Amino acid sequence: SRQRRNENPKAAPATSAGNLSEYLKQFAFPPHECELHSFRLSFSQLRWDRWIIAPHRYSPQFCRGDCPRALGHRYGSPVHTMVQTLIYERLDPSVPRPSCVPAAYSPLSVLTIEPDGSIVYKEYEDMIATKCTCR
Amino acid sequence: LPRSRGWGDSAGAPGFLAAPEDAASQLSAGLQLPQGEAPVHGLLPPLLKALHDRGPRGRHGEAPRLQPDSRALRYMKRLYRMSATRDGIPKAQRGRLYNTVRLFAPCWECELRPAHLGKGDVHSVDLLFNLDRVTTLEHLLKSVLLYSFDTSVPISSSITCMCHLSLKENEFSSQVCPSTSHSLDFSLHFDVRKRKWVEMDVTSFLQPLIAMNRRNVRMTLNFTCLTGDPQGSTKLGNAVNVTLVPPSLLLYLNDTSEQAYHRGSSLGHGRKSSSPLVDPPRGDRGRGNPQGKRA
Repeated sequence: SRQRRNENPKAAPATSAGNLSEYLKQFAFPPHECELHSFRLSFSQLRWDRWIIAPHRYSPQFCRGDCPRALGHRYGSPVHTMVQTLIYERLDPSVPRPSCVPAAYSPLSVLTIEPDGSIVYKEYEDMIATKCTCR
Repeated sequence: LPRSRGWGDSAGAPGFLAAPEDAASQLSAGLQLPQGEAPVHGLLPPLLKALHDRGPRGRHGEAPRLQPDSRALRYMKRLYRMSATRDGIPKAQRGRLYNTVRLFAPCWECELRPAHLGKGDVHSVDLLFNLDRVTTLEHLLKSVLLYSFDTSVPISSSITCMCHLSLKENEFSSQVCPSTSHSLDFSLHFDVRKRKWVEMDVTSFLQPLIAMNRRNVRMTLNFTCLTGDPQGSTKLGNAVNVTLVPPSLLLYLNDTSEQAYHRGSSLGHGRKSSSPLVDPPRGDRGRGNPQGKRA
């Protein structure tokens, strides 16, 4: 756009970067985009609070939403995901479209009473979803 | 995971997150593999396996469950608050390698009381700890005997107990009277006002047993308590008849299973940490730590 302005100073100013991304959004990203949603679980709901002393509540979170056709870096999706989209669209619709799934987790510390009455504190991996991706 | 009915089955909502009225039985039902396949136990992470067994109508029904001692529960809740954030996320503490801490109360103890116990006489307690719950993938980093005392008995502000701890072992199964494999002398100082717990590091004492996957640890504790603090301002005074609550055994472990959270650094990485552990929640160290310095 700088080149155009040099050649023709009176031309309409180019669309600024901000507007451009908004402009492009309407084509690339679905309204219900794949993203992380909150879900607060209380162990008493499952009646596990008799064995789980702490924490009382826990937010595992979950991923939900549509995976757009043009994925790119926005979802941290591997190339395979785009290939799968192409297969679904052009070769074999029985091959599923990529799904919106967790991509990263954080651990959770849990304090429980064992059947023999002993008490255990343990840190479990992958208990809380923190990021979503399309795969 | 092999396809099993209800677990991630696209038709039904994922059993884990949904919360029907009777979620536990839904979980139990949801986790059954079709007939003829090995029970699902091996696939479940320990947390779910433990809960899956104990559902109201768990596979084995309501297993009788012993309730832990309230003091032990208070101690572990404090350890939890110091180790995890309010949301339950493990705190990042440099040099801390344990991801599991187990507290065992003695499964029986008999106080070997002579007929008439005068002040200053030696109290003797025989303790048995059953460590069945420790899994093979949980490796011992540190073991601590956790002492507290019966505050219902009026005690002067500070007392010192001289203790002799001996480990009992049956070299061969037919042996009737266990022999003492090794023993440990130490003193414990209680300052009643300031704290409720005293931790006695017995890692080197128990390490050989736990390394050999010994599941029953039997020890005898002989102790005599006097008022005062030999290293503090008050001299040792007369004997006091104190009820030393039988200690709990605390094991700091590194669980190397897949489900457990593993911190980034290992022992050999980067700065050589002097101790594989960050100090556990403070009670006070038993002054008489036999090694003289931290294990």
